[in-house]
Amino acid sequence: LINLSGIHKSYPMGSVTVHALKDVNLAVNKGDFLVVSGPSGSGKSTLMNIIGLLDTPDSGSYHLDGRNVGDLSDDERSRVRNRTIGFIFQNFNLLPRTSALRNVILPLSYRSMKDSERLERAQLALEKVGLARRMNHLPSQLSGGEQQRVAVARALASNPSVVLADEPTGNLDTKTGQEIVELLVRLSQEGQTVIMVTHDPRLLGYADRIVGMLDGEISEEPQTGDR
Amino acid sequence: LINLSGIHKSYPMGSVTVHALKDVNLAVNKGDFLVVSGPSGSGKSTLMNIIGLLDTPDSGSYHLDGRNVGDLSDDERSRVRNRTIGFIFQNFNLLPRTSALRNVILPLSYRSMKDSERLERAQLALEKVGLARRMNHLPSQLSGGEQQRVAVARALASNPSVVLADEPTGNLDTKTGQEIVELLVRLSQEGQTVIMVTHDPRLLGYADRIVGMLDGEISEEPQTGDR
Ligand SMILES: Nc1ncnc2c1ncn2[C@@H]1O[C@H](COP(=O)(O)OP(=O)(O)OP(=O)(O)O)[C@@H](O)[C@H]1O
Ligand SMILES: Nc1ncnc2c1ncn2[C@@H]1O[C@H](COP(=O)(O)OP(=O)(O)OP(=O)(O)O)[C@@H](O)[C@H]1O
Ligand SMILES: [Mg+2]
Ligand SMILES: [Mg+2]
Repeated sequence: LINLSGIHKSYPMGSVTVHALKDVNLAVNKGDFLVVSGPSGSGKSTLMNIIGLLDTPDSGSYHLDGRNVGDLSDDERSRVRNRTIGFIFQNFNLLPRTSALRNVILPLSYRSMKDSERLERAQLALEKVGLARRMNHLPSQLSGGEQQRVAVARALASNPSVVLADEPTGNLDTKTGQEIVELLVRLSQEGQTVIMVTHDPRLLGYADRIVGMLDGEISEEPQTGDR
Repeated sequence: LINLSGIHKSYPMGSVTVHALKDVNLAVNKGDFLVVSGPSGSGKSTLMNIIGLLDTPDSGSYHLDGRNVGDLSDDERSRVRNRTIGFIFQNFNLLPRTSALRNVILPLSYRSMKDSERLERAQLALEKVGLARRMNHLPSQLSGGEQQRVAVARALASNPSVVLADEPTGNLDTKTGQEIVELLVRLSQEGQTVIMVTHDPRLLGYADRIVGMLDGEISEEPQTGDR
């Protein structure tokens, strides 16, 4: 489903260049639950942004469902992204002046469905992450972990075929974090493809596969065996 | 050093009121390393904001170094805060249009010292958190964990007598996170008072004392014994 080949990404900073991704190759099958792990600054979010069609590599190719993403126009990329991908951002990226509920409804506005269905789906998604009683709060009226859960709900409400979760539990206590990851596991069991970046070693056990990153390179691809 | 008594904090939200803190009592001695733990939404950041003089309780009293903080004017509170407290925010709160280095220098501008000394302290603080090669990056040019570490460096550069760390390792891998917490432990060994909110059970062992929060209340105060 996802095929990255020879991916490079650099940021020239005056006299120094930061090589965020160096010759990255990665193949992900439909329904996989892949965990990406690695030190701070090793390139995980950069990788996720490329997979999520939010950023383009300097070189190399990215095939999504057989199509070479590099061939798409900006409009086509946006459309594929909105239809296919649900992104849980490391820094949440919530709209500050609108409620949790409206933040979750927003990506659904790209899909054709009744307003009442959008509302219902958004409410259900927020209930699933334990925020039934926080729907009308603005992000500034939510705790850090509640904001993170709004970001999770927003990514899941559109039922995307690919879920990209960048550190989805960094601000959550153990129990709440586990509930979120178990949500993601269920999605992959139902056929959605999930890629989760995490620093929490306790979450590695949920993965079908674990990929390590170090200094911009994929450093290992051990199998975790059956779940 | 820090004495909270009968602290209440609520947020009226139309027909519903969120009771974020209910009758909180807490005494912290100089040089303590206190860890505050608890589920998402239990009131930890609200508590930290009150201790950090960023917010005021609805009722109850807060004595800091013997002075009743409620008696201070806004200007006096700001001055006490800038002189005494270093705050590591859960959401970092970095200035987006200025470099990591300038973000760390900023709180030092409240202290009287030469510009060259401010620069030197800021550089040292950034080196201590492993960001020597990221000093000129803007926050948007940093990874999540790097932004978190700039927030840590900024709080520590002014050598404050009270360090309030709200989830300082949520975006860090195990090794980098441990380095940050060991930094905080050293500060407390040198006489600074440290209060750290964390969801990571592996960090509880660093504490002199652990306080649990649940639904706005302090729910336990077990001693962890000697370090
Ligand atoms: N726009 C940019 N300009 C310059 N350097 C950048 C930019 N974005 C990222 N970087 C650098 O690229 C490296 C990889 O960043 P990335 O965000 O992918 O790391 P990460 O693995 O997600 O880290 P973390 O675990 O801390 O979130 C970092 O060292 C960062 O400083
Ligand atoms: N300005 C506000 N208006 C309304 N409710 C608020 C406001 N700020 C916080 N709350 C609510 O108060 C409760 C406590 O918030 P707080 O940020 O202290 O939690 P926390 O323990 O730090 O959680 P986390 O671990 O998720 O960061 C949360 O349920 C939150 O929704
Ligand atoms: Mg990242
Ligand atoms: Mg908090």
